[in-house]
Amino acid sequence: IAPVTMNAFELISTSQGLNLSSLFEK
Amino acid sequence: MGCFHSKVIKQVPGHEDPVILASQTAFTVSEVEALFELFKSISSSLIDDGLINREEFQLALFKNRNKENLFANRIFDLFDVKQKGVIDFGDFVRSLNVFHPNAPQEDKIDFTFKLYDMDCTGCIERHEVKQMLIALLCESEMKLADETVEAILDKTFLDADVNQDGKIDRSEWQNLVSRNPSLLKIMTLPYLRDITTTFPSFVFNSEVEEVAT
Repeated sequence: IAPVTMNAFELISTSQGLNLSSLFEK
Repeated sequence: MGCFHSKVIKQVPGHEDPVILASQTAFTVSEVEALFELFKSISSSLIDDGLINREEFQLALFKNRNKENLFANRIFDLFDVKQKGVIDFGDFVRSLNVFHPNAPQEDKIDFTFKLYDMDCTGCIERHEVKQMLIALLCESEMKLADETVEAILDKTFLDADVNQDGKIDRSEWQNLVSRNPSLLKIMTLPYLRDITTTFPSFVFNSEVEEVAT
């Protein structure tokens, strides 16, 4: 998907810093 | 005397009573205790003081203590409810509660609104979204021309900023999220359903005992 067709928040929400599941990975 | 069970709670300094935390959240007492195992491992990774500092939080997220990340910092600030520069166990459990699959949608919407309202003005402003977008592009090593970034912002605000005042308020955010539920995907951690199997050692450290009286 071309980024320009995406909502900015859709792109932002792919940040690794927002993915808290990595807290649970030992 | 009849035989019945009651709970005896051993207080451990430095963290809140798991029974009370369970009563305030979607977690069971055992799940709160399993979360304590996770909390202990994060909070002792650099300084064993029973508190999670910013560096420990980043280390747990990225397995790298020096990786500065705008979004991880923002999450840390929201977890640091009392704004002490550290996350205590109560903050940790109550904040993770918002990420529970059973947590109310409203709480998840509120959390994301605060996350993106970086200046805490009560609105998500265009310059904030641009700053986050640029941070995301840096993080993912994706290069986009400034005109492309502006075009994404134009499209986003055209969609979200219904009253066209140049910023996204709480009700506009709620409206946008209801039309784009994937924006809340980051707010649900299925891991939280299986926390007792991920950290089974909580059983050996349980503070809540069943005793016959």
